[in-house]
Amino acid sequence: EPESKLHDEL
Amino acid sequence: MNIFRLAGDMTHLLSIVVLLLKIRTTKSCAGISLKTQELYVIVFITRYLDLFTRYVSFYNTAMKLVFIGTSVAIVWYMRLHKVVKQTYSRDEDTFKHYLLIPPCFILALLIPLEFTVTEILWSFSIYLEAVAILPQLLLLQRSSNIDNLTGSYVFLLGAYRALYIVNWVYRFFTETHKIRWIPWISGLVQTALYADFFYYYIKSWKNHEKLRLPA
Repeated sequence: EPESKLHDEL
Repeated sequence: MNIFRLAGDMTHLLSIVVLLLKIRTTKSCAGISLKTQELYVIVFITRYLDLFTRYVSFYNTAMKLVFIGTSVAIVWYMRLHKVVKQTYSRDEDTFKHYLLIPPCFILALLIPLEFTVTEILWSFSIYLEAVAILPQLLLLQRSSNIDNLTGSYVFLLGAYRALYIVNWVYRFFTETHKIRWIPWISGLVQTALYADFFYYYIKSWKNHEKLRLPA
């Protein structure tokens, strides 16, 4: 899962 | 979602509620920097471009809408509301905030998370948020007396990113084990900019005296 998909934060 | 991130988001939301409360109840935005508020509108819009393309959770979508909506509402109040706009400290809010945008954009082009438009804008938003408070801190230094709601607003705003840093440490050790340079370094810079404000705010709170920042 590339880092950018980690945008689960606000 | 961990408790630190939830606390961070709630603190951020509370800071916006306090600011809206101040503007609506006192019908005044004295001591509030319009330039910082305008930068926040840019920060939220460039960060939440995936609002309609990627669904993370109801909470995530709802909070993004609240942050965009309230930040636009605050700029509307300060620019257009017939009573509130008269109370804007135009002469003291002189930080040239537009000068912050090119360096953040160039940095986002040099060090983006990924070379895609959305990720470059996301990185831009992270860098811009780190410095967006500067006009507000300058205005506080020029304000002779800082009212409690304004002081609380800035304190909560600084505290939210400090809680996010704790959240990042927690997630590093429990979840991702990955270093996220862009948000971490920007978040540290952002929180560090509040350092002297935190010092004077806590001192004034302990000594029960009016908050004053040295010029």
